[in-house]
Amino acid sequence: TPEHFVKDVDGGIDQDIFDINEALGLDLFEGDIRLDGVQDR
Amino acid sequence: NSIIGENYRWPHTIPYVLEDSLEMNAKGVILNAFERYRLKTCIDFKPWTGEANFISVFKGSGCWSSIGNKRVGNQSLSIGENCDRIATIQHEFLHALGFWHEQSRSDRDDYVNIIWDRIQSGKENNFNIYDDQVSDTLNVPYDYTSVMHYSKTAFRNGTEPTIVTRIPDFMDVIGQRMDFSDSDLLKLNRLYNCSSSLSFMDSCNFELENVCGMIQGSGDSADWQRLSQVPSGPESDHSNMGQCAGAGFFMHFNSSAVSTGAMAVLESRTLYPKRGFQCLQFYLYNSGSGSDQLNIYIREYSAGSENGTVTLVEEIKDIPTGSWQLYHVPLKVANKFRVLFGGVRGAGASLGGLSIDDINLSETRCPHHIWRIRNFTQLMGSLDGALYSPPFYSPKGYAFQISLTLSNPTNAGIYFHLISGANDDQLEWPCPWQQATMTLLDQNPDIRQRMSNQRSVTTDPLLTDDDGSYFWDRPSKVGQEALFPNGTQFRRGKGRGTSAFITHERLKSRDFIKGDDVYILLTVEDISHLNTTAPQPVPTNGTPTTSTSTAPTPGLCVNFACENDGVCTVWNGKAECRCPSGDDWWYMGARCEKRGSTRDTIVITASSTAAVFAVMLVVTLLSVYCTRRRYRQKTGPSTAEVPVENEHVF
Repeated sequence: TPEHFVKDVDGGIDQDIFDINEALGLDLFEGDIRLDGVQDR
Repeated sequence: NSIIGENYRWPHTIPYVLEDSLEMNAKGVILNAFERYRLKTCIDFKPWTGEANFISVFKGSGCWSSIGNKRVGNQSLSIGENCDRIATIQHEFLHALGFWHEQSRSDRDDYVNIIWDRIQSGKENNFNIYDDQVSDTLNVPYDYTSVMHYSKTAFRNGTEPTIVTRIPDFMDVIGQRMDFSDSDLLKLNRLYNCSSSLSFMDSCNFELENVCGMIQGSGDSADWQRLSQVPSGPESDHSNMGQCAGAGFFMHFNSSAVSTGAMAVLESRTLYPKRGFQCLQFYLYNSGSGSDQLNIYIREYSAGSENGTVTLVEEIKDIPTGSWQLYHVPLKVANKFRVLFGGVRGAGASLGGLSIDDINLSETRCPHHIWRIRNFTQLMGSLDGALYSPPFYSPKGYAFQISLTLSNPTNAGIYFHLISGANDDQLEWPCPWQQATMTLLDQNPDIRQRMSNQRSVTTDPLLTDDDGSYFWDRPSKVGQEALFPNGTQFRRGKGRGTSAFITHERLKSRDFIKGDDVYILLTVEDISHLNTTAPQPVPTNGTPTTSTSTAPTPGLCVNFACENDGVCTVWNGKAECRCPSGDDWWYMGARCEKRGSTRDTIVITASSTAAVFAVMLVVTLLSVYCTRRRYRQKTGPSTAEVPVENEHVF
């Protein structure tokens, strides 16, 4: 069969939520939570 | 692990807005995620029609949410680039519903060890735990399988895991991003007092003798039998694959005991639809003749027909013999109904009959196609290159194939390919906005307990490949030559998907491989209707809006900043601010710079009332004083004080 002719949208890496946010430089609470003053834990 | 406080709860039906900024694929995946909530919880979602509080899903930077209902009107939830995986969206919406991450529970250290020196500096606070005064475990044990749990590599500063489970078997379980776990659902349904779901209708594995309330049909020539084995097959049920001694039942129609054309009918209990469309799924085993068939009927009850009207919905013929096989039957029933399974003895010789197990009925859409991969275990690790599905056609007529890669030692990959097909001359190219959803089915007998793994790919007609050609252009133009197993030549377009669909470890877990079969469910839907900037709904205060008035027009709003989360909008060609409001407060002013609240109104009302009272009091006192003075003058000292003797009469 011809070589597997594909485009990998993940670039071979299984990126979790926190990896994606970290790569964008986000500094959210526990990685993906937007807190406001009232809710600070 | 939920935030404590009733004020954080959402209504059971959550209003939402999918902002225009969202990628098309993300919009489709979000709607699929809502279907998972509707199937397994009592949480529903509905387009915003002006309710005070709603969730606005937009393409922000990254994937994030707030915790609980913040009651701020427009509550944002970001599904940015690469966040368009169904379990990521389920995760962020669980935050919005009020759930924290699983490993921040107060009893976390009983179950996992945090390796602090492997955490990136400055990120240690992401691993804090919080006591049961601020978060509630809802009396559910610690859940390694939660969709809300960090993975073992979260915030690591090197290659070693930051979380080590005390039970080693769970090391590769934590951080699953496939679907809700049973405990996720238990907590959510407990927090929101769920007792039913919108789209689940019935599930039956025939383990209980009441056979889920199913009844033998009348007027047929044989009965279905509840068995755990048939000499000519199946040797065991499908639910447990014979793993449980003394259990494992299914229903069997012994076609060898009746003559050709004889039928045995098994009727479901009475069912009450809410959405008007259903998907019936079940496993079927044929050990009779190749010409035996299974007919699916619906007995629909309506005012005029007390016994209901029976309608043939599907005839399942040419049933392969010798193995359990999954079937889906789409239904469209709006009134109270029963499903009827009619086994029919075919003309050929029969040594056994038809058996059914693990029936599931839900008000969801059936997949368009099923790719069954047999003898899967031997393929794992031995297959170099890719495994291709048979060719399928989408409802719009596009021919497509799926490819699976199993040779990578860690991950299995999955890709969607357009291929040359019979309708290509009549179709639009590049292929516009067809969303292909590929689901690796967790074959748990109960649909509510399945944690299937799913990925969606959408054909963006403007997407270009590295060589500048349109990615989703006609396969005969941009595709490669390939051959079907029967030697027929065709052209296969470039596949789009992921090499990290699922790890081999997870693939071997749960019921993804059952009876050495794997099922990939495929749906290719036209989602172009999500692309139009449809007019936004009219909020209840009556001010009509259209998306152009609500959607900021880049030019006018660029230099027009609104304060306090106000939203810039264009109205009558001018940029204006739409200010947030709450139950008892609101922002106002041209830039939403002023804050108002009902407390202010009360103060203003009280003070103005007091002022009016004071003024009236002064006026009254003055008038009394003047009146008395005038009265005194009239009756004044001149008369009273003139002596009488000096008076003269003229």
